[in-house]
Amino acid sequence: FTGKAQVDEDMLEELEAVLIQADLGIKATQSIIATLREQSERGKPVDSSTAISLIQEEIVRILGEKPPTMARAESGPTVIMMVGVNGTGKTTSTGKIASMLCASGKSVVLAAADTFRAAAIEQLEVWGRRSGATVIKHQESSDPAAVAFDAFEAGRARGIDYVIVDTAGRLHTKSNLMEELKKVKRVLGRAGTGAPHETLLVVDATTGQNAIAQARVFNEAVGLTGVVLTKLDGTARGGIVVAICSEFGVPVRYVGVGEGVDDLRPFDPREFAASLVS
Amino acid sequence: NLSAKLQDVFKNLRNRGRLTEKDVDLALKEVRMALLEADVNFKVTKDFVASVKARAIGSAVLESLTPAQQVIKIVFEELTALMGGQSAKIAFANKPPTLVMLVGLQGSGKTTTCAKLASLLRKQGKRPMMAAADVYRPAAIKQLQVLGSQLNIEVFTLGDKADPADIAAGAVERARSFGYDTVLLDTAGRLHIDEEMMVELERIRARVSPHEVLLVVDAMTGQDAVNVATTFNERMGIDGVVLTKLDGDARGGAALSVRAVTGKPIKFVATGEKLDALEPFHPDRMSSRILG
Ligand SMILES: Nc1nc2c(ncn2[C@@H]2O[C@H](COP(=O)(O)OP(=O)(O)OP(=O)(O)O)[C@@H](O)[C@H]2O)c(=O)[nH]1
Ligand SMILES: Nc1nc2c(ncn2[C@@H]2O[C@H](COP(=O)(O)OP(=O)(O)OP(=O)(O)O)[C@@H](O)[C@H]2O)c(=O)[nH]1
Ligand SMILES: [Mg+2]
Ligand SMILES: [Mg+2]
Repeated sequence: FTGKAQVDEDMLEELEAVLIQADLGIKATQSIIATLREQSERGKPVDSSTAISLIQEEIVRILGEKPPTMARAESGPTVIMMVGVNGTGKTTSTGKIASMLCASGKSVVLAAADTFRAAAIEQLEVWGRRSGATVIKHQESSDPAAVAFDAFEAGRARGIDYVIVDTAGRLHTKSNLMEELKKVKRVLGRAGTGAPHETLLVVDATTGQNAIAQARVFNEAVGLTGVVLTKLDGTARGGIVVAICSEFGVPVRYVGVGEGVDDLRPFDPREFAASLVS
Repeated sequence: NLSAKLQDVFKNLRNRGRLTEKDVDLALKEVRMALLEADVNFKVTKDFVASVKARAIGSAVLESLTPAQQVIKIVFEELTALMGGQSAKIAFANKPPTLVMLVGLQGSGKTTTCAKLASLLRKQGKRPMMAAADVYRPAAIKQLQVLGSQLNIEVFTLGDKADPADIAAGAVERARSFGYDTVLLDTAGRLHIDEEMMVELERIRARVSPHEVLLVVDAMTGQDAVNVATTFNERMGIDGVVLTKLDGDARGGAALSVRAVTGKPIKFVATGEKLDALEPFHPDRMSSRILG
């Protein structure tokens, strides 16, 4: 008797299927299964409920036990910049975050820095009304950096607590659009020390492995401080954030669970890990 | 990439002389990895690899001097055959107007695709109009109206307090009286598990009997693509798929997943934010993209 525990290969295969179907991706999945196999080879036999809690522990470890609190400016408005590819929920999430902040007694200005897409400004204005935030906008096709700058200046002048900059959706493969985003960030940095204090990548939970490329390019371009994972009210599990956290160390801040103004929750790593594999 | 990985697999096995089934299994492991990395659904991948194996074992792979190339060739051919083969055109009604309805998850690109399709059909000699049936999303109607005015294509609306089925019916009526031969109906994004919203789609369909229902799917969709496609197909009966945002670098495995579970063809691909960025689907190009 070697003392080596039986590794139930069928069970491991089943767990691998669960993780892959949750969009963890083959790389993150294989590393988690390897950790599991290692643990079970150290002698303790691993049944499926033990395996599941070991996997959840590992996922929580990768995601970070407790996401750090949002950064705050030392003086002047705290600036949050929302970025991401097209259609992920940036504008909606901007409205939800604004509403949450206004409800807690903070004052909020929204910068309508998507000056390109049809009715983008009108869409944000509706969210301004719903949340109680003021919307700063320019003409369509104007310079997004100029809108961001104006919004910051208006915020600073009026003693506003938060300025949230909603940017246009852009594919990370479009270098001219990524340059435009870098300019928005530079201009904010010149307007206010440390701005933007938070840069949140908005990721659609239905996204597959491409989310990793999105995170990599946006992180290299403007530096990410967090992720907002949207549309978790669907059937997609959003497992790609595990790979994002593991590779870039960017924590998930909030999850979007619907289209209404209150459909935003702070991220709970344990609850999320349990939803991926249970 | 897959070709290089397969070369490696077979290089190491080469010295043992003739290849065995076990050697092919090693190669298929790489194929499976490549498909999963490309976001092809887990179960669809399993079935696909099994069909590739059946062909690989039965074919010249075991005898071949270039087994890696043989495997790639089989995979590429199987993928292309699976995704192609069906008519990828819109089926126009014998008696106009033809009603084309766009459905899908939130943010997949329906509104933009609606305008692009209207523009494309006009270039093909049709007289299209659009109908704004998304009464939920802030400024959704405005969004379609702005696109309509950019194209100089009429957008029918009853405002955001109206019932989407009434909007659809009103649009068809408008088309009949003004001689439009195609109506492109833009609907609100919705979850396939939102019962109320799926019932709304069924009510619209019952009311106006669309000739063509197109499911709009984001090319970066992961494993969830099969759940979405299956449900929309079961509830609505889709006639085809539009795959959007192919101007990015998503491998687009969702294309294979959706085709495999619904049997419906991908009719168009959207390749940008501009209104001329809509092309017919090419299964061979999609296959090489998926294989990376
Ligand atoms: N079900 C669900 N839908 C959401 C969620 N967040 C956003 N949406 C929907 O997703 C769609 C796109 O949202 P937007 O806020 O316009 O996305 P965006 O990233 O600003 O889009 P672009 O600016 O065009 O890149 C809308 O229909 C939203 O209502 C969510 O958490 N759950
Ligand atoms: N790069 C790129 N962006 C696209 C493409 N198709 C649509 N978009 C963008 O994706 C975002 C969402 O497009 P919409 O047309 O609003 O999507 P939708 O499905 O109507 O969204 P909802 O009505 O909220 O469900 C917008 O920013 C579009 O410009 C495409 O093929 N390529
Ligand atoms: Mg937006
Ligand atoms: Mg729309």
